[in-house]
Amino acid sequence: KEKHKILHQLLQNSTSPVDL
Amino acid sequence: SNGDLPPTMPMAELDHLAQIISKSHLETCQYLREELQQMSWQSFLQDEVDSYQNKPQEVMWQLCAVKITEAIQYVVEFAKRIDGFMDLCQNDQIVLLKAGSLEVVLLRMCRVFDSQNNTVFFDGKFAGPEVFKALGCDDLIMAVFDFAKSMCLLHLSEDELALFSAFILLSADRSWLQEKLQVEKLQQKTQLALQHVLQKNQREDGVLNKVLRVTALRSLCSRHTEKLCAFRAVYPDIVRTHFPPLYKELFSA
Repeated sequence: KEKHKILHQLLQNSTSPVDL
Repeated sequence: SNGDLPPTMPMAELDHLAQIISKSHLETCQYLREELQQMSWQSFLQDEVDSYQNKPQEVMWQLCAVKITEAIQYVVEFAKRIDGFMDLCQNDQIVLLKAGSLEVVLLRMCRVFDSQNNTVFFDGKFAGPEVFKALGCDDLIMAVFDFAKSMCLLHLSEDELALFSAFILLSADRSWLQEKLQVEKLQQKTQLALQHVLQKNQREDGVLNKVLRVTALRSLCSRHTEKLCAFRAVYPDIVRTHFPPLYKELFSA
C-alpha cells in the first residue's frame, strides 16, 4: 500500500481534478 | 475471439453501459473539443520552440512528467466512474491503472492532435515534434506522433473513444491481477458495448483495426519506461526530488 500511496489516495478521494 | 463472450446482453443494457462510459469520458477528458478548436490556431512561435529546445534535458523531462501526470489524474477519475471498476479489489484497481493509464493518455491524445500541422496541444499551445528535442528521445516522440496521427485517421466519435479507452483500461491480461475473472467480465461487457456502438454508427469494419492498435500502445508504453530508466540512470536525484510522486509510483517503482 505504501508503494502506491498517491494512487490509493486518488482512488479514495471524492474530489478530483474534474471537480476542482 | 468472440467465443468467450456472453452470448447476449440486452440491447438496453448495452446502451446504458455505453452512455455511462461516454458520460464518464466527457466529464474527465481534460479539454472539451470546442475549447481545443478555439485554440487550434495557437502554435508555438520559432523563439518559443527554440526556448524549449534549449532547455536542459532534465528540465524538459520534468515538464513532460508533470504534463503526463496531470493527464493521468483525469484518467484515474475516468476509471473510478466506469461501472464496476470500484467494485474490483484495490490490488486490481492499482494494477489496471499502473498498466493502462498511460495507454489511455496516448489514446486520448488524438483529441488534442492536429493532423494537418502534425502538432499536439502541450503547455498551452500546439507543439510539433521538434519542441520535444531536448528530451533526447526523438524516436519515441516520432512514434507517439505517428500513433496519434493513425488514431486521428480513424475519426473516432467521443462515445467510441470512451468505450475503447475503457476496454484498454479493463485489459484482463495484465500481470498480477488477483481477480482476473471479474476484470474479464467487465472487459467483455465493455467490448460488447463498443461493438454495439460501432454497429449503430455503421462502423463495424473498423473494430479489428482498433484492437490491433493494442500492440502499438503497449510498445509505446514500454519504450517510455525504457527511456525513463535510461534517464534515471543519469539523473537519479532529479527523478527522486523533482518528478511528481504519482509519476514515480506509476513508472519508476
